[in-house]
Amino acid sequence: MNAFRLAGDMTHLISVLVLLLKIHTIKSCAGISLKTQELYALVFATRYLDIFTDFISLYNTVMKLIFLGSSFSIVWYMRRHKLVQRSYDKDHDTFRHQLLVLPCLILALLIHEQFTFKEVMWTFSIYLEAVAILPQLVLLQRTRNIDNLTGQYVFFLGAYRSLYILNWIYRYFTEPHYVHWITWISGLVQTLLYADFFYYYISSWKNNVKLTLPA
Amino acid sequence: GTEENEHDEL
Repeated sequence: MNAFRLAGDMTHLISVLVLLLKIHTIKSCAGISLKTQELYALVFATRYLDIFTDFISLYNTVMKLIFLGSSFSIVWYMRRHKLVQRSYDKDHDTFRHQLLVLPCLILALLIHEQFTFKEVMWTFSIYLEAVAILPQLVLLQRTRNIDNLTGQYVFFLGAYRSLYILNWIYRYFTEPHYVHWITWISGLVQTLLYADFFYYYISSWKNNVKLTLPA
Repeated sequence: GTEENEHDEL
């Protein structure tokens, strides 16, 4: 495993920990989109169908369990935990996330590497992950005050995506036959969605002012 | 035979 991949996984892990810290410790999910969190739970549930059948490494299995467990517990917290539930910004989190699921499923049925149930589900999860951040970005734009933890959560998620691109470039040049168009194009689309956020995040950090996104 | 597609990334 190269350094970009490891750094990508670690920033992904940090983003989840930042979010769990906010939810579990501060008992607040203000500014967090439940729609995005539900999409991520669906992404991991459909991507890691191979968790008990294909063993790659202990690292992979443990990370998969962490991402599955954390995504479902975040959804549980936001839906069921009394205090956390109360801080949920339901009125602004109105993105119709179901509308993303069907096109991704159709696309996965049309464009995939192998037509097997597991592989189509895996491809679906790749397409869905690419757009799953959209409800969260829309919610951020509607939120007047973006708190630090929410900003950091999205920043680390974006960092994870950017590092994965570097990982693919590295692997392309160092491993024979390493060509994965579906993953690359989806990953590129996903990373581009963060570009606007990154711009405002970095400039607020540079100018030492509170993060706000233009309407 | 058909080769299983191995996904080693998360």
